Amino acid sequence: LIQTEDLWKTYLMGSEEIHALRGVSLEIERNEYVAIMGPSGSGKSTLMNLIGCLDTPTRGSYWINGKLASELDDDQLAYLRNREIGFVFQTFNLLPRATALGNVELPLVYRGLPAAERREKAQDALRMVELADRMDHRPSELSGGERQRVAIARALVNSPSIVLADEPTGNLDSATGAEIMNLFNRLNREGNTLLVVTHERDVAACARRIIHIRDGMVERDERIR
Amino acid sequence: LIQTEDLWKTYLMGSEEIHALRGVSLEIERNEYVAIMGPSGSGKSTLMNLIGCLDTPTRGSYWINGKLASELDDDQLAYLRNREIGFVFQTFNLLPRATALGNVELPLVYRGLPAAERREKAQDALRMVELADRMDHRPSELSGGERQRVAIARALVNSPSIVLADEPTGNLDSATGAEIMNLFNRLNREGNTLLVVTHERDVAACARRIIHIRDGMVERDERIR
Ligand SMILES: Nc1ncnc2c1ncn2[C@@H]1O[C@H](COP(=O)(O)OP(=O)(O)OP(=O)(O)O)[C@@H](O)[C@H]1O
Ligand SMILES: Nc1ncnc2c1ncn2[C@@H]1O[C@H](COP(=O)(O)OP(=O)(O)OP(=O)(O)O)[C@@H](O)[C@H]1O
Ligand SMILES: [Mg+2]
Ligand SMILES: [Mg+2]
Repeated sequence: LIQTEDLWKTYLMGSEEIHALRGVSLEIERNEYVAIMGPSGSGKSTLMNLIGCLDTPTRGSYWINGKLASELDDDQLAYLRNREIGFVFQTFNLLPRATALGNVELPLVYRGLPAAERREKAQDALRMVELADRMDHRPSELSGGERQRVAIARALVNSPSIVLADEPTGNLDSATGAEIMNLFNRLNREGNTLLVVTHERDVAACARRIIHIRDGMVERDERIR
Repeated sequence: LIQTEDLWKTYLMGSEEIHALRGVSLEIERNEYVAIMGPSGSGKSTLMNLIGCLDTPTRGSYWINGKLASELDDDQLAYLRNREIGFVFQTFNLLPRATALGNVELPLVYRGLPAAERREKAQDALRMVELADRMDHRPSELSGGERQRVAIARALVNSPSIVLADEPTGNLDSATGAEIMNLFNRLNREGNTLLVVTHERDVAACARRIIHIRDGMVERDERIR
């Protein structure tokens, strides 16, 4: 389903080159549940952005659903990002002037759903993360963990078959975090593919495989169940 | 050192009232090391903002250093926030157009230090959180955990005697998180007072006391060493 070959991502800072990824090759099967772990700054979010088609590599190839990502046109990329991939950002990336409901409706607006249907799907998604009573709060009127859950609801509202979650429980207490993990487990049982960056052992333990990243490279690929 | 009496914080959303804090009374001694835990949305950050003099309660009283916070004038409050209290925000709150170094220098600018001394102190703080090689990166050019560490460095650069940290390791891998905990342990051994909101057991275990918050109230006050 997802295949990367020798992916490099290099940033230029003045005369300095920063190699965030240094040749990452991996394969993820349909319906796999994979955790990604590694030190701060080791390249996990950079890798997730490439896999989610939010960024392009400096070198190397990336296939998704059998197609080379670099050869997809804008419409195909837009469809992928909107309908097939759900992305939970490490720093949430919510629109500050929209409410929780408005933020979760956004992928449905891009999909062209009519207002009544959008509202209902967005409300269902917010109920799934236990934020039914916070729908009309804007991000500044929400706690850190509530904003994180709005980001999760937004990623799932279009029922994507690939869920990419970057530290989805970093701001959640253990009980709420466990509920999110139950939700992710259920999504995986229903056939979806999950890739979760995490630094928490309990979260990684839900996955079937842990890919360890260090210094922009795969250090170890560990099957845990 | 810090004493709150029946603190309430109420937000008005249209006709609805949200009681983020419902009568919190607690005392924190000088040189104590206290962890605060509780479910998402239970009022932890709200409490931290009141203790850090970044916000005022709807009801109740708050004494810091024996003085009633509501009776301090603007200069006294500014001095407190700049020199006595170091605040690590749950969502970092970095200036997007300044570099890591510029962000860490900011409290020193407000203090009025000359440029050369500011630069040196800020560089030392960034070295303490292992970001010596990321000083000229802006927040958008940093990983999530690197931004979190810049926020920690900024909170500590004026050597405050009270450190308020809201989820300081939420975006850090276990090894980097442990290094930050070593840093906090050292600050406490040197006589400083630490109040750390966390959902991680290992982080709470470094403290001497855990205050459990639920629904805007203190549920339990647990001495652990
Ligand atoms: N400006 C606001 N207007 C309305 N409600 C607010 C506002 N700010 C916070 N709240 C609500 O107050 C409650 C407490 O928020 P707070 O940020 O203190 O929670 P928290 O314990 O820090 O949560 P987390 O663990 O998720 O960070 C939340 O339910 C939140 O929705
Ligand atoms: N735009 C950029 N310009 C320069 N360097 C960058 C840029 N974006 C990221 N980096 C650097 O690339 C490296 C990898 O970043 P990335 O965000 O992938 O790390 P990460 O593994 O997700 O870290 P964390 O666990 O802290 O979130 C970091 O050291 C970061 O400083
Ligand atoms: Mg990251
Ligand atoms: Mg909070």
